[in-house]
Amino acid sequence: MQMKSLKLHGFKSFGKETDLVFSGGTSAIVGPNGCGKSNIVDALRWVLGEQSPKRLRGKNMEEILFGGSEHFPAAGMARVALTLSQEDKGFPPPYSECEELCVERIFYRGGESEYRINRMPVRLKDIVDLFTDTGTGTRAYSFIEQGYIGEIISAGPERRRNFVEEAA
Amino acid sequence: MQMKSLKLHGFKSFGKETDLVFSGGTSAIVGPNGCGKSNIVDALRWVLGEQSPKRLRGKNMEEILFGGSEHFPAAGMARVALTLSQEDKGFPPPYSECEELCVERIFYRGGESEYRINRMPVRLKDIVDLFTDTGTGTRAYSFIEQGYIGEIISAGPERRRNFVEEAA
Amino acid sequence: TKARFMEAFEGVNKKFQEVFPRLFKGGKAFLLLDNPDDPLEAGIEMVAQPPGKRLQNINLLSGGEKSLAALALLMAIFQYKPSPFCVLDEVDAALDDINVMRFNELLKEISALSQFIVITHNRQTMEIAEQLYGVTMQSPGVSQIVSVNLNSAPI
Amino acid sequence: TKARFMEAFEGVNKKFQEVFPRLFKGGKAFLLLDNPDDPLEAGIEMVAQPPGKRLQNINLLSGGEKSLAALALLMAIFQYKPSPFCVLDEVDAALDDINVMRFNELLKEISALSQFIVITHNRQTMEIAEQLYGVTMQSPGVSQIVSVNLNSAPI
Ligand SMILES: Nc1ncnc2c1ncn2[C@@H]1O[C@H](COP(=O)(O)OP(=O)(O)OP(=O)(O)O)[C@@H](O)[C@H]1O
Ligand SMILES: Nc1ncnc2c1ncn2[C@@H]1O[C@H](COP(=O)(O)OP(=O)(O)OP(=O)(O)O)[C@@H](O)[C@H]1O
Ligand SMILES: [Mg+2]
Ligand SMILES: [Mg+2]
Repeated sequence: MQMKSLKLHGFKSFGKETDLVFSGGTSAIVGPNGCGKSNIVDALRWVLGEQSPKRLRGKNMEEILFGGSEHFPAAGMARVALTLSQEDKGFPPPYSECEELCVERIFYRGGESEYRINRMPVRLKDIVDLFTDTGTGTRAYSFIEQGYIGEIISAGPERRRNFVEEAA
Repeated sequence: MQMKSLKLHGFKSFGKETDLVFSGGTSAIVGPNGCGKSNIVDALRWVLGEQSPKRLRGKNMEEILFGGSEHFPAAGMARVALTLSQEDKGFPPPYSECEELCVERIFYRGGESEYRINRMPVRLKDIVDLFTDTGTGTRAYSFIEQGYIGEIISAGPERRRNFVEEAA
Repeated sequence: TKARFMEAFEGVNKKFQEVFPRLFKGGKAFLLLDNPDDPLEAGIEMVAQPPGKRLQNINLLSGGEKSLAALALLMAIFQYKPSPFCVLDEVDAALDDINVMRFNELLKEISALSQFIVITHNRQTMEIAEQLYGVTMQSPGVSQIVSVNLNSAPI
Repeated sequence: TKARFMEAFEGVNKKFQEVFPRLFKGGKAFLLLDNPDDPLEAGIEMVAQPPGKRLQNINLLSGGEKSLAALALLMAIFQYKPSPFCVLDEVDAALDDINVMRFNELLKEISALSQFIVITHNRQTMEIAEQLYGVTMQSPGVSQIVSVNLNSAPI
């Protein structure tokens, strides 16, 4: 499974609609402190089904909504869309005939949420299941957040066990 | 008060007697990962009177003794000597007539310790008092250890208060 | 289940024992269950011996050595059971330039298995990437993506 | 005592409000007692607004912004009540090159007050030092000090 593109709009510091297009191989994301690099990582976790605001570096889900700036008003909704392609085996049912999948997650101020796969409304569970079936999911070792590499050592034997358990 | 030189012998990775001579101004200590830079910081804390092995990144005081390598046997003792000069006001009594002070701390395998100021045997308390009187001591903000800068933020309001209290 | 965890533990341990000497250019390391009689509850200890040094718990290594050992474990788990993609956010922060290079060589190899996204401030790491995305805030407080030229990169 | 702590708190807060905009080239920040009615027990909150962004608890800033804000606090305390010397071990690890430069400019100024020793892997930081000590392990596991030439530094 390959990520083809990631679209962000209204998510954290991405007040303006933004596209990242991946063309295979290793990608490096660079920029000054505070410009939004780790927010892209949060967006990726979120569209994959992350439900814990803590793992998105926040206290509640509302904090992912772009809070506004001098020239841009606060966002009423946050939307992240991830487009994937599956080369060798194809996607799990009911998407086995699809060449591409577009997974979309929307959160409205006030708490409403929408989830879509190829524009069809689905439940959060369907998104989470899709990624679990394809071995993607939010496995602890697929996402090494800023500072986490130090934690693998300092957090001790129990946390390290959880880390390895995800590969079991 | 100025540091003039720091001598290490048998302390952590400094199995061979080593001298750092300071000639005023800012000093930068550089080198590859694991070469011994933070060990120098530990040595400085230790000679200033640090008693908690935890603050020296160890479980017990015995761990500061050079443990040996392929070509060097383990050390039977660790010795750190710090030479200081006091330009404007002079040292506190009974050292008010001294131009320079040499503070020395020795630890023997087995647990024996020796403390000296200008070669005269003193107690640990005398070393700690000397540094408290000169406003040196191991004030939390005189030593920012590796990783600590992140802790000032993550450790929360209580720890931050302790930090500021040291300036009170 | 106990069997499933033990199989993963031994598989990861085997990989870890190969990856560590690759990153450290020598030495050895391995994982230990801190309670071998209770595999379902035991925690995992890491023991390491960088080249020329003594075998010790990784807690006693330097900041950069700990980082590199943790990356060795991560890469071992990844090789044992790859995910389709992997996102690394500034994992090279504590490494000196030589260790960054060694980690990047390994990364290039493992990236054949999966799609890697790395966030970094380090120029060496930028150079091994096949694609580079620059993030800026031209309008204060609002992020956008710009194309990046490594030679003029103001980072 | 309550009076003594409040005096230090207000002195440090005043300095912090000056240092933060220096390091961030704008914006503002201040300290708050989380329980103003109980100064002897209250913890200290940090609120910050980097230029162009909103005022928020520093927990919500990026990794590098948090580092820089913590350094602003540290330098504020130091200016309020300098110690004879100060040892900084890799405090620049999370900073981009521009922020490293800004911190180093401040460091140069404050180093007039006290003797600073900095440990770093960053070349910019090495360049502002008046003395450079290289630590190596030519004999494995044994540290020694060598003289360093910045142009040939293998670090
Ligand atoms: N909901 C939001 N609305 C607007 N801005 C936000 C929101 N959430 C976070 N931010 C801003 O995004 C910035 C942090 O971005 P991020 O953590 O991605 O930085 P970064 O590029 O990873 O930086 P570093 O190199 O320091 O790690 C912060 O300045 C923060 O104020
Ligand atoms: N008692 C001891 N005897 C021998 N070696 C020791 C002893 N204590 C620590 N060491 C070694 O010293 C090394 C760590 O040194 P230190 O923490 O000073 O590294 P560093 O130069 O700060 O590296 P980094 O850049 O990664 O932070 C470790 O490899 C450790 O094994
Ligand atoms: Mg970040
Ligand atoms: Mg160190």
